[in-house]
Amino acid sequence: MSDCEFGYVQALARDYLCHVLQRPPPRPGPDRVSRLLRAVASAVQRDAERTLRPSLDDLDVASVEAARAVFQAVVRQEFADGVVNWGRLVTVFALQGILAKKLLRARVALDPDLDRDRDLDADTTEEIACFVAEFITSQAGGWIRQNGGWEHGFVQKFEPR
Amino acid sequence: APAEAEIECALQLRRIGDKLNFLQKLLNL
Repeated sequence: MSDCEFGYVQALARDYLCHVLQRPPPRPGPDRVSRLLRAVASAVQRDAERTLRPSLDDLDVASVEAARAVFQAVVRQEFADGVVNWGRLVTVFALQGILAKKLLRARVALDPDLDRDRDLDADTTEEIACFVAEFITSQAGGWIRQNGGWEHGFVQKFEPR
Repeated sequence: APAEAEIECALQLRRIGDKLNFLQKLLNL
């Protein structure tokens, strides 16, 4: 599978969600791109959660449909100037992680009997990974291909020397 | 139309992404 295709990006999104939700790593374990994306996007997510706290508190993410609507509104606006770069693509994964955590918290708040550490169900995480991959491949697939793909362009840019 | 909070998030993420991209570019020089 090409590293610019929907399935590849969906697998990256799925792996990052597993990392954010502290699920056991998939088998086989994450590859080099996934490991690097976990590290970089986690750092960005921590920074964004702190910087964006007032705005994030105003976002209502009580369902996967609401998460999709917020995601699409935010990324469309973020990329509205037509610029794509690896840094902005990393923020898309960080946003995915932020919305997944907000959705999990909203579900726990709605049902206090739920364990606070309860995971999102598999269908929900799959839907999230799907709409993230749809955005990235449709809006940035060409740019990613022209810039070396995930396995060369992204790794070359972010792997520590 | 996106709500104010969504616009603010988008602009902040754009800033964070561009800054990250710039810093990595410097590191790779």
